[in-house]
Amino acid sequence: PPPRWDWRDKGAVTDVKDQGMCGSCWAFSVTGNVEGQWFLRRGTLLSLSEQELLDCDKTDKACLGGLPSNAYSAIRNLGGLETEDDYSYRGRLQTCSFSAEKAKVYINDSVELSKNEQKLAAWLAKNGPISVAINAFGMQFYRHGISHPLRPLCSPWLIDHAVLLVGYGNRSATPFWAIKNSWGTDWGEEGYYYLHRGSGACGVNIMASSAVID
Amino acid sequence: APASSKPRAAGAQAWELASPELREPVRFALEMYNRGRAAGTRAALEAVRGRVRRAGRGSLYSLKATLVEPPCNDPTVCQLPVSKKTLLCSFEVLDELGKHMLLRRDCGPVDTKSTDDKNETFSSFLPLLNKDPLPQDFSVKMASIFKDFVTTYNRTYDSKEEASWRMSVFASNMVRAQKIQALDRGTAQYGVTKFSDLTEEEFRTVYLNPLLKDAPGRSRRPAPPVNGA
Repeated sequence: PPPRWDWRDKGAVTDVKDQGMCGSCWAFSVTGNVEGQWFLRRGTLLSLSEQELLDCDKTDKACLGGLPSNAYSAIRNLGGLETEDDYSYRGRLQTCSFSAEKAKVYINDSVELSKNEQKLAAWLAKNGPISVAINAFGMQFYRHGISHPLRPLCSPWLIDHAVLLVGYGNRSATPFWAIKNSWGTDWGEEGYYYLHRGSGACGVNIMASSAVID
Repeated sequence: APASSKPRAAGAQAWELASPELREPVRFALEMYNRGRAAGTRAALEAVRGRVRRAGRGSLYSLKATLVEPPCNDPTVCQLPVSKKTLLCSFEVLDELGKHMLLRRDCGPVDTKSTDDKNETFSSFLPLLNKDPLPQDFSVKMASIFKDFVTTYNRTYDSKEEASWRMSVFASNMVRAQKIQALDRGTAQYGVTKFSDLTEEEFRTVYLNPLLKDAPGRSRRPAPPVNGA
């Protein structure tokens, strides 16, 4: 893969969003991935609706949590995603009011990505931002810089937060992943979290996935 | 203060038997532990031992308390009937001119005592709590930082008690952030964020996603390998 990559520089990433007091990180991780995929396939960056997933993805649990893999299937079964403006975020479960006519994007499939971070970087540079899930150890108090907790403290088996890989690179020889979070811009580095790359830190390589748009 | 002999009965009698110097910090720690609980659901003190260290203008109490959680058979309160449970808790209470602040609260079933000792190890090299003297007016400083936090993130609390509780949580979180900072091998900085007045439990319950850990979700086909430049 190239030494560094950042899809924010290429217009494939929407502004940082805020999930509010709701465990809906899974929805933001997936819409972020689909936004990137749609941009790369169709050249248009649309901000897509998480609320539609909260309300209409009956497999997942809205603010009580969900899985990206289920969300991709829900998007396919529903027939697509509406935009944020058409189906705006409320931060709590509501009655599903999805309208297929209003869907602006669709996906055909979803894929599981490699657990090898080199390959992940190569895939990201070629195909777009990646939905991942990590152990959120320390993120409650994260302010800035590249996080690299001790492995026992940030076990890859206690994954509890879904986010979006939007780029990677090095800061003074420390390799990092640039991660778009969904806790607003007043958290972390303007809403972004930087995590050590290449060591499987906090399980960043365990649940990498993407939608596929033909 | 040296450990007192086990009190003959739990609850109010435990006060008499504890060393007088421990009474106030233990009362405060128990009050914080039972915060928000209805009468009849509060944990009771069974035994306590502790030591006190003079720090600046105040005293830092390190307490080891055995608490007894009451049985719970009310399905509206607990999903499963819970029999009486004994917990071993470590509290650190700073008392500065009569103003108490809970700096640490670690509780677990009695048999996790060894972990607790490990936690002791954690804090053993943090200057804030152990060997180095506490900075002068620690609680005054902490109050000032908390005030900045409230202003920065536009926090409002329903009552003075709530604000006091949140400040204790904030102080405890500052210590936690310091531990995380000390153990991070990267360049990350940890400290005050908009989540600094939430307990770990609250943060985990509201903002994180327990489903990710448990179910693998739908199986998907692996992506084709990336080839070419």
